[in-house]
Amino acid sequence: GQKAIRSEAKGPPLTASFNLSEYFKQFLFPQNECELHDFRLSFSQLKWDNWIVAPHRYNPRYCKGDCPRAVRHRYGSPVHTMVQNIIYEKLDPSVPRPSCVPGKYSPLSVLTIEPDGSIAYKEYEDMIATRCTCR
Amino acid sequence: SQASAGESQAGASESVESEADPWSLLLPVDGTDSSGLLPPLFKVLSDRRGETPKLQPDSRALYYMKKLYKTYATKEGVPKPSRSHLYNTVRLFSPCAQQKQAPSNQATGPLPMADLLFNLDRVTAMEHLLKSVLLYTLNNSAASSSTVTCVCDLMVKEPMASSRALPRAPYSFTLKKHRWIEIDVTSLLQPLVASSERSIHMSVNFTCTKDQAPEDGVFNVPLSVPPSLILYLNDTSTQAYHSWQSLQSNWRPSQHPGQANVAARSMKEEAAATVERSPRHRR
Repeated sequence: GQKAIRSEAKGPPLTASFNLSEYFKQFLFPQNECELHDFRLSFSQLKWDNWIVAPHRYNPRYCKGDCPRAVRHRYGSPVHTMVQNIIYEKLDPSVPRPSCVPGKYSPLSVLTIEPDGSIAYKEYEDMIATRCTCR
Repeated sequence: SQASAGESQAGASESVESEADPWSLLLPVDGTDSSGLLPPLFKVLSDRRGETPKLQPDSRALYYMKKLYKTYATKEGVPKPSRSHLYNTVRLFSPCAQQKQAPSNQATGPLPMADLLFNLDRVTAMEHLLKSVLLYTLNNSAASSSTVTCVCDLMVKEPMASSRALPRAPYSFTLKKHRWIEIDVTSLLQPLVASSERSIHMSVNFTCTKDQAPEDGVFNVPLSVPPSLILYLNDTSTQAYHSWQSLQSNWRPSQHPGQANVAARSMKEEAAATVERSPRHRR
């Protein structure tokens, strides 16, 4: 780096802070990093409120954003994700980058009126995303 | 991210409002079978396509089930982790048509012998019965503080007349404190539900006496008949949530305890060996 700095010294005097902030930017997490987003759906929108007594609204959530390069510990991604990242960056950009997808779900409890007039409380598996991961 | 969520929400609601029928959102454009596309809950509801329930449930039954829902789930519909039960389905049935009421006379106690017919068609083959109760609502005129001891005779008339009565365990309850009275009928219904019997005809007879004044003879329990039948079921299908599975998935069971122990021991030996080898660590 000595040569580079010396050669730059001849150019216009750049403030060290500008270089440093540019330099550190590459290590910041991407602005639109992979994370969980809300999407509140009301059952009356789908005209199901005649049948569903509770809950009134359903928020399935979803995952959206770019996967940063350092996914290992932040997203609990498997080692394969880093391999795929390197392939995309160094070998073949037609291989997609790791994607931001849900990694954990929670069930949804629903209270419904049945066609015969009986009432049912049921718990449906995997209806709400609770955590995102990069895969 | 809130802004983007807002955008996606606004976008979706516009598209929902713009469509006369929201079903077009959910059903495949080429009209093929939607079962593979829709989650089980949406599939069940899309089959009812905007109809309204022909039979409305009893308001007291609905009130009871709403209280049960609030006990088990949050406002967003997420099951509370505190729940310790194994059932993931609870069904409340009101009697179809109350059969002829046997005349109430001294012999049958204060409540007329109630003939009840329940149609359990909604119970699927994958739903296994864990517990069932008859639920009586106490009229609010029952606000007396007297303690009452009741004996309940319950007989199943169909499909096979089994005059097996419930073990006459007397049910004693203080009227003032109870809004509901639950009579456990699991032992009687278990074989019927297990044999996929879906129409159950039973008769119930309550005989109650006041604890303080048994000499007054039978006591007129102000129960609002007819009772509802509640089934606590474990739905074993893949669409249902199995809490014990999620407990297990958090706890990583070893393939074989012995095998896991061997692995642990060898790792320990390995670690001890490396410590021995490097002099620095020994210090």
